Amino acid sequence: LPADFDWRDHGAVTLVKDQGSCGSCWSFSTTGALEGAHFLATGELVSLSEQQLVDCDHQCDPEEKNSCDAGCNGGLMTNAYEYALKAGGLQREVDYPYTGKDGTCKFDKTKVVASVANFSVVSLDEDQIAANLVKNGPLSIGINAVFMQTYIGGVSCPYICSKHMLDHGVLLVGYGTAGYAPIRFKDKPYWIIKNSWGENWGEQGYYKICRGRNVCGVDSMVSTVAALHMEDK
Amino acid sequence: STVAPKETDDDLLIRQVVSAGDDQLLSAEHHFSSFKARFGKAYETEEEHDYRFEVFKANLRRAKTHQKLDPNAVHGVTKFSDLTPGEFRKKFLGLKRLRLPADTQKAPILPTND
Repeated sequence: LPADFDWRDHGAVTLVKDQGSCGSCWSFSTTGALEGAHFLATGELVSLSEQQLVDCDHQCDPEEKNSCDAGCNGGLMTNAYEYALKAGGLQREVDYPYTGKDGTCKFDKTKVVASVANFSVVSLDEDQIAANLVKNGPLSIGINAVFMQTYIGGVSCPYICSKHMLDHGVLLVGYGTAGYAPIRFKDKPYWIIKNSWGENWGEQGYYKICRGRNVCGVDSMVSTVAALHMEDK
Repeated sequence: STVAPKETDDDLLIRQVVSAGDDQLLSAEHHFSSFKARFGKAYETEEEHDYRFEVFKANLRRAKTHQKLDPNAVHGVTKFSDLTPGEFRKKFLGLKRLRLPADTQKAPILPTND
């Protein structure tokens, strides 16, 4: 594995988006992963529609039938992959733009641009997470966002942050090693996370969190998706 | 509350020394005015304004606590500083609990050497 890796340097990440006052983080995490997978499969970076997921995806957890994707009221990335698999794929952002509100489904199957081939969950092991990131593209992850409300920059590495209270869906796009931590007089390896709160939050919309001990549950809910190649379609 | 050994870090005992004069120098009112101007915040009534100011002050204290707990990052005023933690959760978070079914496909183990 390379010591540092960032999918932004390889053209697999779209610009930072803004979910507005809507609990649709899960849809942004889903589209981010599929955008990366579609880029790897086709060489084309396309911004995909979160609103399609907000409006049309009501997929339920197979183990908990009353836990379903519910637009601004929350959802789950693995459910959304399942929806995309069944629906045939996602439209472009420009064809089905984001409104930040729950609406009626206006999905047009003829305008699908990216399709899911398969998806899977990644083990808790940090080397496996890094390997899947490098091999398969950006990964959907869940995180405990308690420190994110006040985050401005730097490598976040709280002494205490529950790994069991995952409440925010984000996108893992890379990792680095040179996050110098002055207090510890050593370099601190970190994950690079794309958020969906606009560019005026964090480090131009990104969050850095330290690696090594599943801080804030960052390693607990990781999933990867593969996109269909053009010839498969 | 207690801290489980796994949650701690070897460096836990080293704490950043924060300038004690910061609070006196920068008042909450000044911070709130800057916050409103920077993020284009406006409140419909005086009551709402006063309430948001109280929330803002609580968040300043919270940011200071976060800074102590998370000294490698920078914590402070963000566009969410006029929201209570509950409002923040309701409006900007939305991840449901994952319950993996037994037949969930697990990613194959990849080689990580070389």
